[in-house]
Amino acid sequence: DFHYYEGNSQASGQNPYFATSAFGPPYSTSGFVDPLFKEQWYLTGGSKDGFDMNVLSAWKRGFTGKGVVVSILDDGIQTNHPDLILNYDPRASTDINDNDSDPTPQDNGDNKHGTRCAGEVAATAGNNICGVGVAYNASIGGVRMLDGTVNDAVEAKALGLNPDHVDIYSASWGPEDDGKTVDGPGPLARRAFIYGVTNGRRGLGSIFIWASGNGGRHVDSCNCDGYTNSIFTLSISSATQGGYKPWYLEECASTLATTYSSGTPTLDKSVATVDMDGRLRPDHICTVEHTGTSASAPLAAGIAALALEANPNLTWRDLQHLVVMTSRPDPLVKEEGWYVNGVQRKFSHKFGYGLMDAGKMVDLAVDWGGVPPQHICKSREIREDREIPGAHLGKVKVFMDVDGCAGTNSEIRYLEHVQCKISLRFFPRGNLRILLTSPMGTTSVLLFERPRDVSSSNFDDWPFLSVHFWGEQAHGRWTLEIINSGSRRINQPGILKKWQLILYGTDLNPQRLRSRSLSNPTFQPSSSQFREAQSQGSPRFVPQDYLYPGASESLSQVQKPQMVRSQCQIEYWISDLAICVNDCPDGYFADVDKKECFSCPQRCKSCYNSTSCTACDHNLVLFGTKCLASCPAGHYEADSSCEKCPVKSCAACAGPMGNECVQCLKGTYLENGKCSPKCGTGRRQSSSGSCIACPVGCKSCDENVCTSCIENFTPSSDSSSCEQSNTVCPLGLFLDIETGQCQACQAENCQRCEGAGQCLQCAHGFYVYLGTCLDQCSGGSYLTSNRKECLDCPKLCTKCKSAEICEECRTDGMLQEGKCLPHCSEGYYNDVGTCSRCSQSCKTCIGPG
Amino acid sequence: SDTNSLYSNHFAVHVPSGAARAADIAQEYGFINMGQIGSLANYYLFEHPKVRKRSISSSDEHHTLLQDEPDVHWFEQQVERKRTKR
Repeated sequence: DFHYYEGNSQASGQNPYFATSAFGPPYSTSGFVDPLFKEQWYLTGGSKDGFDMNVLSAWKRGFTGKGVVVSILDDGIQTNHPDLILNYDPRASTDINDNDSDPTPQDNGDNKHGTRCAGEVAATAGNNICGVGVAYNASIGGVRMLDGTVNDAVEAKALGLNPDHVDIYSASWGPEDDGKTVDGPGPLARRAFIYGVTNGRRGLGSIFIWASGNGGRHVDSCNCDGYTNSIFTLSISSATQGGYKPWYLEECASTLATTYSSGTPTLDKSVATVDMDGRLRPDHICTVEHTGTSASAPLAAGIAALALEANPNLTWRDLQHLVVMTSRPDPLVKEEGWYVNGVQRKFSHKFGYGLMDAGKMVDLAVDWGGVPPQHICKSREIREDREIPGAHLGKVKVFMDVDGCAGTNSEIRYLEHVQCKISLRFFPRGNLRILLTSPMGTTSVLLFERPRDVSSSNFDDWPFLSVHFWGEQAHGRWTLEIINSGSRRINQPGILKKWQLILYGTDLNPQRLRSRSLSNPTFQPSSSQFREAQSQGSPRFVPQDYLYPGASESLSQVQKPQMVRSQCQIEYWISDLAICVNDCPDGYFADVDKKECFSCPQRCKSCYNSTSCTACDHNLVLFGTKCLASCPAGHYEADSSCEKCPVKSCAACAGPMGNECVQCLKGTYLENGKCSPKCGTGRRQSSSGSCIACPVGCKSCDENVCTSCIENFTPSSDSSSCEQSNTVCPLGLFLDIETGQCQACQAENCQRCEGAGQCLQCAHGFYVYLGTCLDQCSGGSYLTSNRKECLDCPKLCTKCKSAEICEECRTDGMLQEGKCLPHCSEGYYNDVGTCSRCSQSCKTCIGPG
Repeated sequence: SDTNSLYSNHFAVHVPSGAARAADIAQEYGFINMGQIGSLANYYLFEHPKVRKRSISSSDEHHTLLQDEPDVHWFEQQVERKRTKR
């Protein structure tokens, strides 16, 4: 814990930094202004890999949370904390425990939670106290509700506090995370959620941000917490400074995204924020040790506040879409468990769609046109007792064909949340793993095993929520699998009693920008909300046609000079921010003679001068002195810079070695990572510019028709393939030349082989793969068109239909038009692991439009 | 009644006919009307001074009273919920 604040004199305004605190960004790391800012590694590129949540980018665009109201639902808030007092909002505060309006925590040494969370959101910037809130100009309040008996009415009161005034509610609590509880909001709290999203924020919907869980040591699943498992909450998980899963993380299918938090006490830093200066430690008003999943939700609330300032017309559902679209898996891909859904978005049961990115959130928010109305499509309820086997790894698999309510007013073509409401009996309940697979083939784990859940045997209409199908189609076959995969012995089988799908989504494409659609350039939104927005003034940083109310006012306040240059003594002056700093921050370069920091070119993180970048913003790469969305042809990406491929004939390569080509220039063909004008024996040139294997036994081929055969093979009767020459050995045996005797092929289900373990032809229903016979091609391989063998997918590809059509790429590959490339080609941009086309005639872009 | 539950002397009550009728009902049956529950219109919190603040049994007597009152469309005796900080 830290004590930087020297007494009341600063609070009375004598400290010049305090006087400018409402506006001045906290860029100085001198220790004099916002002394804990330098400890806020999650804001300043201080993760172990240099990532952060890109908050500075949002601040630089002028968004600091001004005009947005956040309330922390917890054990209260210290209303007179010097780093909160300027932003404290009594209308976003109340004391439910004592039934009065003062949310000051009871000072027993334990009630500092809410105050700490509040500091993460809105600690004031530019003073000499603690660190800086993510939304340091937002209004902040707190509800005292956890310091007493909690019941349904208490929760409903908290969730429904002043909903036309409070924009965002942040909660870092929930049912016990003991690995055996299944509990959620009661009828009143649920009604409060519904009231909030339908009526709060004058009809735009309250934003409920929830810490996704804290049951790591108890192997809990946040799908069993009805608050994070709710469609009304944005469920937020945590990542360590190293980009890994912290010990307290609970995995589940309802987690939407992640913010940095803390890791092991000694190896990873925690979160720096304000602290409650209780009577036991009156001088300790700051801390660098805020930890746990509770540190994550307020950071997410702060980022949401920046997005709401950028576009005050966002609805509660818009915000969820923005989080899905802008969260980044790449800082967290070192941790295993990432999958790609049917619309090519990476998701994880640990981190949802990835680390929240404030810069991208506000960028997209200003352009966001608003999602179409929510449709809810309920499937029929299947009431048919099905046995859940008691044997270890026994499972029941059931299907449901749904049409997404096609042809009705509830039609869903683009999914958002999916709930699978299940009633079953199985003892112990914690043995179960439940999987739901969508028509597009995405499998989401609705429930992981909970070894401590041995006290109950039922799920009664529990609506397991998954956000992993976001953007996918609804119609088709859904598959539910319930597996007895726990380690405890079972005495008798269980019963799946009934299940039902409740699908949420839209009939129209939800990705709409103001004045255009991401995917349909002819789309014109026509809501009254949008028309109203267009009639307002023009803010900076935002193109003329993306107008919205309020932004011009808030930006003009941010830009209003708070200091004059003559006040700047030994430091550098930043004229566009009107502040003094010791060192030029990211995005600026120093002119030593003029003692001034000047802006780098757009998208530069650092630069030599106004034209030459030395490092780029996240997701961009440095090519020479320019920042591009991807490396140009003939280059590969290394440490966010572009390097030349070592071989001239490479159009794209994965690295500096001569055999790391992944795409060749025209006239050459890719074989084993190299480009050559002709393919080797047994391989043919494909239209995609690579060499692929001929069918088994072929020496050469034209498409899949053999044109010559290898030794011991002869052309078939129709001359289209090569068959093993007749030998004296029957099926399943081969002639051992040394002994002259027939020996077993050894590979199971093998009919013909050229040696032990070298199968060439398998029995019907089996396919040759690396000399063995498989009943199906495993991930990373595909079935050839003659349906006889499995071949490996191309390099960087983990799932493919053929050598030419890749469906999923490795984490270091980007899917572009059915190929996996190390980076997107010219004319494409990185759309979360997938390369999407830039707008027509655009050569390089970083996003649609 | 759930043996693991701890019941309080608070009752959430839905009275669609409004605040005046809710006040009458509270007075008629000896409750103290604590007011509307948050932003939920026509949902009120009643407290009964003669019901134990914490009990492992629900109060059947007051359940019957509220159940028989035609202007009460729904009610719920409040049960303690274990909620932990994360």
